[in-house]
Amino acid sequence: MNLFRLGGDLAHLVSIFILLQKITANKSAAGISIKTQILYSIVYVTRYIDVFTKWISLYTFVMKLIFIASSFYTVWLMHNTYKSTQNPQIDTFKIRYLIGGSIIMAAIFNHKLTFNELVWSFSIWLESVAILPQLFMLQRTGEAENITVHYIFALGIYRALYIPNWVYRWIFDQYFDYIATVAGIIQTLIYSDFFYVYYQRVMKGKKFELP
Amino acid sequence: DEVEIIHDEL
Repeated sequence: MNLFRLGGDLAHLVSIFILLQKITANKSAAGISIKTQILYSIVYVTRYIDVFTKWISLYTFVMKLIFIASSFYTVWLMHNTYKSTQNPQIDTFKIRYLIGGSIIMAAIFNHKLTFNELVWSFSIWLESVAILPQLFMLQRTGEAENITVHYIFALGIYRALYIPNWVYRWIFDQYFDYIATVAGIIQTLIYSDFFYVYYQRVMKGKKFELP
Repeated sequence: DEVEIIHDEL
């Protein structure tokens, strides 16, 4: 464990907390893409499919359970309790292409042709693009509540911090996973525009509005 | 004897 990775994981936890706090405090899921949330549920279930069968550490065990449970809870809240506050007319990204593309990428780029490795690779590729419906929705709306953009920012920081973590592990641990690294860089690039607008507007105390 | 792949990251 190094500080980049710990920071990334903590940013991930913070993002989940912000999202659930926003939905329950406002009693509204307005501005949040349920499609992105469904994709994250798929990502965590496939990534952590061995959570009960392979022990790494108490830290990873607890975090995995938190990520799986909170993503399902978020989808459940959006689909049931706050269904009427959703924006299906602007949450129109075709996620079948993201899922299909991730299946193809996992079939080509994987560490081993076993079920667990294929679903692991699938989860990595799917995670790299899972934010797209949310960013697409933001673009269609043109502006968003600050709490929503803080959520997206914290989530983006999570994978961005994994990049120096991989550099660190490559230098000091002789560890390198090309699939996680390439997908992680793609994921961070997808956020780059968003990060730029976030910095230009929100950090300077303005409303998040797309130029 | 293949090396088992361990994914220790989240």
